[in-house]
Amino acid sequence: KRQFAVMGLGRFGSSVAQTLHEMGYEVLAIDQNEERVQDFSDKVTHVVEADTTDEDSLQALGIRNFDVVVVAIGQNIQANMLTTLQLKEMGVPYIVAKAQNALHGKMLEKIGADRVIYPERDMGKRVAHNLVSTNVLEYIALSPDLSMVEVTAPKALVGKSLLETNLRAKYAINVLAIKRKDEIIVPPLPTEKIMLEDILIVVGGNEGVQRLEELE
Amino acid sequence: KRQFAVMGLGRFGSSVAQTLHEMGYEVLAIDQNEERVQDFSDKVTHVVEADTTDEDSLQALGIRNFDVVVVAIGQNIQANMLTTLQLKEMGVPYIVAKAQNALHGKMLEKIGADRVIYPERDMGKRVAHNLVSTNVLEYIALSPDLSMVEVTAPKALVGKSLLETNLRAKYAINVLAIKRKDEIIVPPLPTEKIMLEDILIVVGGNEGVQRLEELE
Ligand SMILES: Nc1ncnc2c1ncn2[C@@H]1O[C@H](COP(=O)(O)OP(=O)(O)OP(=O)(O)O)[C@@H](O)[C@H]1O
Ligand SMILES: Nc1ncnc2c1ncn2[C@@H]1O[C@H](COP(=O)(O)OP(=O)(O)OP(=O)(O)O)[C@@H](O)[C@H]1O
Repeated sequence: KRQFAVMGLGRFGSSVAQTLHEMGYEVLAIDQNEERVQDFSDKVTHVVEADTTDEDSLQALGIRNFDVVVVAIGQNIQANMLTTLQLKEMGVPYIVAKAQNALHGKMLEKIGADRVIYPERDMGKRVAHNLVSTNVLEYIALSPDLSMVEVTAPKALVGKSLLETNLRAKYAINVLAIKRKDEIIVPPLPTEKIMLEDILIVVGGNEGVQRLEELE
Repeated sequence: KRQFAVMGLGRFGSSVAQTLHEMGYEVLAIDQNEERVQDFSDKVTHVVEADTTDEDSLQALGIRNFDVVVVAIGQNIQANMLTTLQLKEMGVPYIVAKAQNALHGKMLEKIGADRVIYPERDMGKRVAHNLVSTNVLEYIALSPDLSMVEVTAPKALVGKSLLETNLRAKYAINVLAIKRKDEIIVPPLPTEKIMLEDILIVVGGNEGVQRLEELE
């Protein structure tokens, strides 16, 4: 199984490290800030306090043995780039780096990042699209033609089983899950009856999804 | 057409504002930092320098006339929360707020945010899933227990119909759509055969989704 190192435990880096850990992968998490290292000590396999711009520290950590290193240092563009360059020179096979802006991202590609991430910029676009498309609870464009929507169950459907509502045939949509108070039913059986205040998580082509959104 | 205001022009806020503008919507962008306001002056309809925690400034801006306000102030959790509270008290119909962490997010919901965003955290999860499986093209966490993944069809499934793969029973996942070259099949019939290079868009509980991601 591949080994991952994550450098920089801000909101993005810590999320990458924690998610990898939860999925069962070995993660070495590194930050120069002692407090952040402490807070993270029980969340992944190993956490180390180090300055990743320091070549000796990188050597000591055996960083060249990692399959993937994620450079999640944010505000300090210089440290972010210097770290990326050092990792490239040490022969790390796959380097992911977070960029502050388009120019920073271009430079990262030039100095050896295999993949550049723009978390805030990409989420900003997604949120903007969400806000524009609909008033429903959540909208995610899964692809240009396919969307996922969370809607409170239209009264017209309450009391009917999923099979009876015939949503698949009528709107070409698929009910992935039903949220009912604190529980989530996934996948719901065709016999599941829709109740008042249920939240339906549905997916389908854009037209069918929109017609469901407009149902009373 | 709805009017939007975005408060805080960091990487996330400026991306929201710019994307809305590019989609043809009126955007009022606000930041207390003069330099950021200057840099943004030609990017959206209106940019204003103001402290959004100041009630008088909000009144003067006519903020209650906006349909949606996005609070994209980051590091200053107090300013972020105070701004959100003021917007709620002024009757803004839909408030989106960016949270630094889960606790901050909970508080934002309690004080009136209609939607809370975790850009770095969500992108961190997405990147982690992308790194784990080269088959994974896209990963979105739909809720704490439910995720959507786009994967290239594992060779183990090629040539089988959806019914034969028995994904629903084996992994508790649901194939929402199949992308094949330029076409998208949604929803796919149980008889649909999976072909080489198909891209499967699936949804399900986290464990089942991960097991599919790891299939060769
Ligand atoms: N040279 C370095 N070596 C190790 N860690 C570093 C170095 N420089 C910065 N860091 C760490 O990187 C982490 C993330 O950086 P920072 O908080 O500036 O970025 P950010 O873009 O605001 O992060 P995010 O948006 O992911 O929260 C910090 O915890 C910081 O201590
Ligand atoms: N009270 C306030 N009124 C107006 N703008 C504010 C206020 N407080 C902070 N801001 C602005 O909010 C913007 C975003 O805040 P900050 O840079 O701290 O967040 P961030 O989480 O690092 O942002 P991002 O990750 O989106 O880049 C800054 O440009 C800052 O000037």
